[in-house]
Amino acid sequence: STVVLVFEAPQSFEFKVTAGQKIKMGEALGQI
Amino acid sequence: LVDSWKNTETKWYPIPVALGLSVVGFIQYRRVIQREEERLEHPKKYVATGPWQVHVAAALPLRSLSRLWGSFNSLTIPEPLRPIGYKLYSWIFGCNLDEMKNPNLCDYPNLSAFFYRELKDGARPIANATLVSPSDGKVLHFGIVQGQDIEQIKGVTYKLDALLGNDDKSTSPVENAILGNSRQIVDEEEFANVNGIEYSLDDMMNEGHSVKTESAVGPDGLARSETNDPQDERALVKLADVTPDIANHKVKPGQAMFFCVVYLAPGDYHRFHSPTNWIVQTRRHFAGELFSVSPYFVNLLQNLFVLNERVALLGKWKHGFFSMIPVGATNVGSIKINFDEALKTNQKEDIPLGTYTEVTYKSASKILGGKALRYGDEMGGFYLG
Repeated sequence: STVVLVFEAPQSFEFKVTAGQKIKMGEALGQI
Repeated sequence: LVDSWKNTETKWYPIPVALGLSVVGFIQYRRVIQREEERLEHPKKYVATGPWQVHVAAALPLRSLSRLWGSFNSLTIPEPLRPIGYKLYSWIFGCNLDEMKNPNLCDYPNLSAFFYRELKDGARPIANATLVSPSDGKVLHFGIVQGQDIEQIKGVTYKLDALLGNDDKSTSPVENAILGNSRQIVDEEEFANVNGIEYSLDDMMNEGHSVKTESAVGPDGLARSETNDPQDERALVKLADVTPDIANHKVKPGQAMFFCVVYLAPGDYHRFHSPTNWIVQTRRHFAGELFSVSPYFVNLLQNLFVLNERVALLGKWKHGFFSMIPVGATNVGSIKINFDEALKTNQKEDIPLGTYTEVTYKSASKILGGKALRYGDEMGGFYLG
């Protein structure tokens, strides 16, 4: 199963993850 | 009886009988024609293109297998066998049993219950970030949506409208089916599921299904941000005033549309939570296949995320449009949304591929125009089969 997020954000939004990285619920995905 | 049988005169009326047969024949003929037309408009099965693995997967009755898998895993396991069985499963798939809310393995009657286990309070602290992960898993891919294209893997894209659906009524039924846009609009106050059973959304929301909503929304009808806005802690976020173009997914100047895909492996905690403060306004349940969504298949099968059955939750956050789309897979074909009891996924009905049923949550809060969710609120999860 997967969860896909699609969202509008300011262009300054930055993902704080890398592809293939393991992540836990509640950990930072991105920041403005 | 014998006398009646032998001596009763039989009167035949050729013209009415012929007329009746003609009518029955005509009705049957019309029904067959309609059925064939519908089949052409909405393909019920994915036509496989790609390497042999894709053809094999497409030939399998994945939805039936998924339901069988779910039924099998719902069988009660004898109590003495539970600890050893779940420990073996945990060892194979890397589950961390220390963070389970109920650590007594004997209390889980079957693998489905163990799979949908809860975590201890505080096991997943919510980070101080604009956006947090909705679930445990692996980040498969992320980036910016270029025009309408979302990158699945390098060089392979799928369409945003195909993933989320759109309100464009100008496309033909066949195009719509391919794009995943053939829809059954459901009324805001009363809506029907695919079986035609009607539910009252107000009834659902007012009878204990929206307890968490109330805690997320203040008496003034505004969502509260408690922990994730360091500059403005406990400030009220005026989500009611945000008016994104949800229907067409258009962004405002200076903004961009981003995407992120998180894959949940079999051993992962399989509930998903709200990744930010936002309001869900619409739910679109797309019928589809149940291919595996493992990284291996993501690399192999083009358009995987728009072929599989999924639930697109559309709404808004303080920066505009926001959506979250749980996508089903063969082993976890059922998607549950806690605040939407009418939603039934992975059903036996043969619904045409790419069509969807739309429901709005506007009556959950008249002011906010939908169901309000805070950072970390549990939204639902994936069930085995």
